Amino acid sequence: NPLPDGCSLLEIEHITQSVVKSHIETSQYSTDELKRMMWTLYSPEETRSYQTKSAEMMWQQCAIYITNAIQYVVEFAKRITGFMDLCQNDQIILLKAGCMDVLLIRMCRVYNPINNTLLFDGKFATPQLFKALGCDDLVNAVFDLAKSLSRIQMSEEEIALFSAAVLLSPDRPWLTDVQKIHKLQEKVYVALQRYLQKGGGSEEKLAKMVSKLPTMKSICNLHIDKLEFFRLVHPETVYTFPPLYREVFGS
Amino acid sequence: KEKHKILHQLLQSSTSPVDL
Repeated sequence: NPLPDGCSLLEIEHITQSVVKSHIETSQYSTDELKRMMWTLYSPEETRSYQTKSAEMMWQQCAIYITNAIQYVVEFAKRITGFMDLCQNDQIILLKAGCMDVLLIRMCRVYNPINNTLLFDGKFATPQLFKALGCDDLVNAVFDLAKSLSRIQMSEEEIALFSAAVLLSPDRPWLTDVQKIHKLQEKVYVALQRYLQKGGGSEEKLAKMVSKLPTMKSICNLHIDKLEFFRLVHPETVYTFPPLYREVFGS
Repeated sequence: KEKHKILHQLLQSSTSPVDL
């Protein structure tokens, strides 16, 4: 792959190391911890106790859980070479628009394809556990995406570079310095391509990763739609959600 | 700034991996 104008191999290597190091430092669970947790499942009784929660309670618990994860995404972004050189307006916009994308990509680390479970609040849960949310379509779409992302079998390095490239999307609305972000994304994308090539991964693997972007976008939109509907029905509950959640996913 | 107070704070804070 040709290098972007004015970019050296050394710089691509530096970006690769910076993104991978940031990913490892800002992943909530290490791969060893996840291996140990992978078979810690919710019992049928525990699943039923989640299913019998009120929608308000379940929404609030999920909002708290996602908010905790968002903080790790902010720290991931801050450690990516060049991100903190962007103006604050663009840093905020990229995080608001892209943090759910990063969480969806990272989700394949905490998904067990053998029993279709996802790590939630310390144990691995089936889609049925989230019934009380009243968003079965959103939950099923998330689990289906986790399944298809896990089939690609991305390494930690590939997850790191792919999520950084998605976060640095220059096509987000209201960005100030689109050109600067485009250059940054291009370097991270070339770093991902070169990493895949070095590992013998084909262009096909990259194409599979990129093919998930439309699904990720529709899940992000569905999440906002569900949140807006929930806010209409339970405005007082949304007001108790963590302020960071409301800041990121608010208007 | 007011609208994204927490994001601004998080972006300014120097959090070490240990803090995370």
